Amino acid sequence: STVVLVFQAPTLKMLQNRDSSSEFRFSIRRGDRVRVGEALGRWHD
Amino acid sequence: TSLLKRVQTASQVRASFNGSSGNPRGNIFLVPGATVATLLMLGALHARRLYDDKKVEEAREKGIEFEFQPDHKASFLRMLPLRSISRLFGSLTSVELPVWMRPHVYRAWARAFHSNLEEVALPLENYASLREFFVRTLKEGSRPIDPDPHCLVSPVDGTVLRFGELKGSGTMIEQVKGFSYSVSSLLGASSLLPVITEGDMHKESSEQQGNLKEKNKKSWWRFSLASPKIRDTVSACPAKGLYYCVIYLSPGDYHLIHSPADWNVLVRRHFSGHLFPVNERATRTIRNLYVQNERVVLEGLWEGGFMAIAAIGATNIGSIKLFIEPELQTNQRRQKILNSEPPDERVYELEGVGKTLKKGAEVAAFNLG
Repeated sequence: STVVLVFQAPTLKMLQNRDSSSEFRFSIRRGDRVRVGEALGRWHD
Repeated sequence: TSLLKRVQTASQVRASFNGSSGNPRGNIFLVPGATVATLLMLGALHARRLYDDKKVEEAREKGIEFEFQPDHKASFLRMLPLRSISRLFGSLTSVELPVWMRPHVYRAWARAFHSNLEEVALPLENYASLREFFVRTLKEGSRPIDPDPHCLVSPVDGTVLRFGELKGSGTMIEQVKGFSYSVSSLLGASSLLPVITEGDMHKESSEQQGNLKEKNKKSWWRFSLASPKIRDTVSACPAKGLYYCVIYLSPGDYHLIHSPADWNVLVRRHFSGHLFPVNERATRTIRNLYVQNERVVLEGLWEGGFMAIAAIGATNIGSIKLFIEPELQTNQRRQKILNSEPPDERVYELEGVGKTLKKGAEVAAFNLG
């Protein structure tokens, strides 16, 4: 079985600068084993 | 054992009734022989699978990227009654096991698929069937939820296959090198996925000063739910800051799905498709694997905007149980002839906020068969 997660990251900065990308950064790599509750990525407030 | 004895007795009675002068021992060994042959075959298949997995792992470590290559085995899979096989597998694994046998069976399963039995919530004897054991819960504190309010957590245990940002026209996710599938096909044509068409781009530039979160709440889903329409997925581009992550769960993994963040689920969609396997090989050989397979999609809003989880079934793990909608039945006998028929959709509280889920809350479970 497989789970696909699609999400929009918080992008408040985009309101000021439309060319900037999101502050969201993945903290995983391909092939990593992840467990429930572990961070997939983070963003700055 | 009793079945075996009965077969042996019947064959002996039949031989004496017919006055057969042949040696009845030939028949006696027929059933055990077939059983041994089946076990040997299953063992060989499992060894082959472990070997393939190891080769794939080694290749991945070396940075080798597998390319899409359809083969005759994939074509053959299409001809198999995979749904019936899946349902039969589910029935077999639902059989209640004798209490003395349970720890042996579950330990064997754990050894074969690398499950950690130390974190199982209940004593092994308490799980009446393999199916029940498969959707076991874990001991309190086995899966601590990252407390950082600025992080998104993994909804499942598994291996990260792909992740990244959705860019460019068509909003495509790469299945493997050389083949991609569209997110709109995965989530459904009436998805709330924030895409920007040419007309939207002009409109959006005049609304720059608006509050993004308010816009998320009001425009997307009201627009999409009130007047669903099929978008032109080819010309549409994803809105900025839209990401995806594909996680594969192997048979030994903990198979419950948790909420990756605090969010409100607004819509559920159930696609009754095929039940192809979703292992590494299948992703390389079957086109649109995730788009063709049976799946349940949950869509809603969180503080970042749009969020969707697609739980995709497979031959062995064919049905999905939703804790927020226990009455939903999946992996049912096929009623739809064409897979292109629209999915079964349910809107949770059209005028409300949907179903509220807390970060780390149990959302769904994959069942055997």
